[in-house]
Order: sequence, then structure tokens, then C-alpha cells
Amino acid sequence: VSGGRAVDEDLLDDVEELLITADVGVQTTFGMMEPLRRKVARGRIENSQALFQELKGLMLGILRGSAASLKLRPQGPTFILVVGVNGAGKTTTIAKLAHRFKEEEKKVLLVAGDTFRAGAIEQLQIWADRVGVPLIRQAAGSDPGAVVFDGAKAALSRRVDVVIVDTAGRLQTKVNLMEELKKLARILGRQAEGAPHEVLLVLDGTTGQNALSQAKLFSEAVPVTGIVLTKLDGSSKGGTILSIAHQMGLPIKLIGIGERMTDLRDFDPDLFVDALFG
Amino acid sequence: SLSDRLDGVFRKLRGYGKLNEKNIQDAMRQVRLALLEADVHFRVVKDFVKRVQERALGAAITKSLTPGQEVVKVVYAELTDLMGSEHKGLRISSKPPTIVMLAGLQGSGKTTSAGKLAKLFSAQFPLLVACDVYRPAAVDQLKTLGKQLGIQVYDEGTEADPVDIATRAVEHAKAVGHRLVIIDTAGRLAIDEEMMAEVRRIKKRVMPHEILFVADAMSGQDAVNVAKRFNDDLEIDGVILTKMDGDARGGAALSIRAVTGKPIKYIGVGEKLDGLEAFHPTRLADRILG
Ligand SMILES: Nc1nc2c(ncn2[C@@H]2O[C@H](COP(=O)(O)OP(=O)(O)OP(=O)(O)O)[C@@H](O)[C@H]2O)c(=O)[nH]1
Ligand SMILES: Nc1nc2c(ncn2[C@@H]2O[C@H](COP(=O)(O)OP(=O)(O)OP(=O)(O)O)[C@@H](O)[C@H]2O)c(=O)[nH]1
Ligand SMILES: [Mg+2]
Ligand SMILES: [Mg+2]
Repeated sequence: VSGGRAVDEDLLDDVEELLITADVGVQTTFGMMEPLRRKVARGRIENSQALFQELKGLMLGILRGSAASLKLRPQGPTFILVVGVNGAGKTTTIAKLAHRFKEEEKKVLLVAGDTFRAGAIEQLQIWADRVGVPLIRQAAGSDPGAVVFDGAKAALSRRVDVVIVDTAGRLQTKVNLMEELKKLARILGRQAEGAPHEVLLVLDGTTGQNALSQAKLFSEAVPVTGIVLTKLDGSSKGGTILSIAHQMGLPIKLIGIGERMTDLRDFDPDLFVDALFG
Repeated sequence: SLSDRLDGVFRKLRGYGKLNEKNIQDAMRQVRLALLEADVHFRVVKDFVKRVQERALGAAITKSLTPGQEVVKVVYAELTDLMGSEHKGLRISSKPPTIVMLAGLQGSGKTTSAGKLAKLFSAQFPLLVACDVYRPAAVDQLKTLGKQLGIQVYDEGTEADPVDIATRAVEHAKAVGHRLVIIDTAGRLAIDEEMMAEVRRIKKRVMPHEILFVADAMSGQDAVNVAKRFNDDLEIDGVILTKMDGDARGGAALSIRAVTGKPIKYIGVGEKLDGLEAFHPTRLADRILG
């Protein structure tokens, strides 16, 4: 779409369509189109290339403040709690993170906090074995709080650098499940000062406007410190991240770009915006 | 909700008497916004609103005392026309076994839905087939579900070719007398040529009676492109829309229906294996319009 086209109503409509079909959402799209349309009306944007530059600038303005990296504490185990709705990519993301930390020669421990879903513990065990890190687990059906407690104890006694806790997927509107999540965070907090130090909310990149509700309700339950946006190797653009950054200012830390343990990248606003424009 | 939005549009009308085209335009804008916020695809919304507008202009809207309600009625009528009016369930073949294949993106809920279908149709002596040889412990997951339900699972571990697994599973089903075969496949991207070729091969070899596209109710705008690709490649027979127990509006259902013409057959309404319901278009209409 970009290039030397004349800036007319058709082009503005095309831009609006581009943003909406990228899941940017109506409110955020209109919020960006408004200043754009005003500039166009005043003749301040001479061609489509300039229009796209302007729009990219707006988007980067929203995103640059939110891009952040996942940092480990200088001392003591960093506790990372991974949360999100069903099927978003939590367990796979944990495998990727474990692999990354292992490559950085950190001592990693994983905790199988999903004791509910069929095959969940086996799935994380296979990943732990592939990456080459230990996994704390109990029998399927046991109390997730008990496993998390065990995991925290092990992390401290083994003096690991980072401990990553997997949790069962849960829809943010399920009050009892969100209460359970709060309980898991409390258990970690009682075992280690300031734990969980990182709470990563895993969002599926193919999700539409519900992502905002997920960000809001998960943040209300636990102190979300970062977002991981997964499945960006597909054709979805993940534009909901703009509304989330704009309305909530949650740090966007990582993206998932595939199913292998190496398919993890730091969130880069420039690359993200370029990809959105295709 | 759409009703509230439309009341907002038409409230200004009191005292102005008859509706004019501008009022209808404003109302249509509200319908458009409501649908976009519900994740209905941009183009699907455009076509849909055009039809609603034509119908609204032709209807009794201009003379009504409650034009907002009239517009809502038109939108409802258009939605149910689009989504279909009755529940379309799985068709059990007169020549058993009925072969069902599930396909869709990663994490959409295929494996869980396979278990749910097996439970729903347990009277058909179903066989679950583990054709996901890629995802760690996917076979274990399906076997665990089978155990929980007391339903047989056919698997060949993770070293065999899914096409061969499916083929041998059907042979096994016939030999043992299963009347329903439910094939779970690996999650895959619609743009992954190799993986799409795999499901095409499974279809060609096994010739399922029903191919169900499993889609997440919270899917965004891209659902339309994904559904189109799965339908082009597989000629799906229907859709299972999962995670409807959340607060996602489910507009992707409209887009998927609009682009494939295929019915939503079931909705997933929970993580447990009894969480599968027949799809009712009026309930989805309520949900999409808030
Ligand atoms: N293409 C792609 N697939 C991914 C990515 N991340 C995860 N997946 C796939 O998505 C599916 C779900 O991933 P999981 O890690 O099991 O998701 P989860 O959030 O732990 O799921 P639950 O525990 O059931 O809630 C799997 O098939 C993964 O391989 C990604 O970045 N790209
Ligand atoms: N709340 C809710 N969760 C669901 C529903 N259907 C599936 N799930 C959950 O969604 C997650 C993913 O389900 P799976 O059945 O593993 O999805 P899948 O499509 O087989 O995933 P891949 O094989 O990795 O592509 C699991 O946590 C399921 O329990 C539903 O209707 N409601
Ligand atoms: Mg998981
Ligand atoms: Mg599966």
C-alpha cells in the first residue's frame, strides 16, 4: 500500500482497513487516524509514503515506551510465573526461556504448576529433558499450590539462578481460577522475598480484542511484569498489543515465532511495526 | 450493547419525526463499530452492514416509534440468515465407521474437542486416533483423555507418518467394529505449506465423512484468512468454536461462516470433557451484539 500514492479518502480508508485487520482495534485505530486526518486536511502530508512514516511514528511512540527486556535479579533465584489463557503458548514459551537461560549458562529449574490438564506434566517434562534442565513435578491432579511450594523450596536449596513456574491455562473471567492464581503468587511470595519477580502474561498472537480483557483481568489478579506475544510466525499481526501498550502501559518483552525451543525473540517495536505494514 | 448504541443514535431524533438517510447512516456506523469490536472481519462487516442498510431502508424503520429496536431486529434477522437457523450436528454415516477429522491452528482446542466428541457420541463405540506426532506428549494427552472416558485410543507413538497412522487406525476400527473414528491432528499454520499438504494427504487417504475446523472463539481478524485456507484445502464440513465459556464476543464465527459457507456445529464451553454444546445462532447473535 505504501509508496507515492496521492493522499485521498481512499488511501485513508485503506490505512484504516490495514490497522483494523491487524487487530489494532477500533478505538486505537480511530485514535491514530484522528491526528493523521487532521494533518492531511491541513495539507501537511504530501504522499502515501509520508502518511506511512507519520503512522509508524505514532505506533512507535506507543510501543517504544513499552518494550522492555526480561532481566534476572543480580542475586538469588529470579522467580518467573507464567500465566495466560488456555492454549496461548505458556508451556512452549517456558521451554524457550529455559533454553535461552541455559545458553547464557544460568542454572535453571522448571516447576510443573499445571497439575490439571491431560498430558501437561509430561509435555513440560519432555521439554525439560530436551533443554537439559530439571523439573519439579508431582502426580497429576495434585494441588498446584503444593507443587509451587515444592518448586520454590527446591529453587532456594539448589541456589538456581532462575525458576520458571508453569500454570494451567485459564480464562480470565473464571473467578475461582484467578483466585487460584493469586494463591500461587502468594505461596511464591512467602518462600522468597519479592517473588514472583516476573509474571509473564502469554498472549496468543491470533487473539482479537479479547486480548485487552485478558491483560486487564490477569493484571488485576497478579502483578504482570511483561507480555509474551506468541504465534507471530503465522499470518496474524498481533495489533492488540498497541491497545494494551496504549491503555495499560504493560511492558512487552518477548515474542514467540515458532514451535522450537529457539523460536523466541525480544520484542522489537521497529520490526513489529514494519511487519504489521507487511 | 448494540441496543444501547442505537438508542443513543435515535434519542436525538425525538421531536424530529421521521427518520432520514443520515439517521440510518449513523445507525449503520454503530452496527459497524459493534461488529468490529466483536472481532468480525472488516470486509465481512462491510458486506453485512450493506445488507442491513438495504433491509433497514426498506423496512418500517422510518415510521417506527422505536427505530433503534427496529434496526436491532434487522441486524438479528441478517445474523441468523447468515449463521443458519438450526443446529447442524455430526452426520453419522449409514456405512460405519463414520470418520471425522479435526484440524486447525495451534492451541485452538482440537485434542480436547476430540475427547468431547467421543464422549458425546460414546454410543457409537468411538475410536480416538492420535495423529499429532509433533507436539511433546500430544499422544499422552489423547491417551489420558481416552482413559478418563473409557474410550479406545489408536496411536503409533511419534515415529510413524500421521497419514499411515490414520489409515491403519481406520482399518483397525473396521476390524474391531468401532462405528466412529475421530482423528486428532497436530496444530498447524494455514501458511505452512508442508503441514497443510499433510492434512490434505490424510484426507485423500482416509476420506473422512466429516472434517471439522476447530477455531478459538477469541480469534481476531485473521480467522477469516485461516478458515478460507483450511476450507480451500480440505473442504471442511463444519466448525467447532472453542472457549465460548470466556467473554470473547466470537465475531470470528461470523467471518468463518461468511467466507466458508459452512456451519458452526458445536461450541466448546469448558475444559472438561462434557463441555461441548450444539451451536445456536441466536445465542451467538446476542453475544456478538453485546
Ligand atoms: N506456530 C507457533 N506455535 C506456537 C507458538 N507458541 C506455542 N505454539 C504452539 O501452540 C500450542 C499450544 O502451546 P502450549 O505451550 O501447550 O500452550 P499453553 O498455554 O501451555 O496451553 P495450556 O497449558 O493448555 O493452557 C502448541 O502446539 C505449541 O507448539 C509460537 O510462537 N508459534
Ligand atoms: N475454557 C476452555 N478451554 C478449552 C476449551 N477447549 C479446549 N480448551 C483448553 O484449551 C487448551 C488447548 O487445548 P488443546 O486441546 O490442547 O488444543 P489443541 O488444538 O489440540 O492444541 P495443539 O495440538 O497444540 O494444536 C487446553 O488447556 C484445553 O483444556 C473450551 O471450550 N473452553
Ligand atoms: Mg501449558
Ligand atoms: Mg492437540
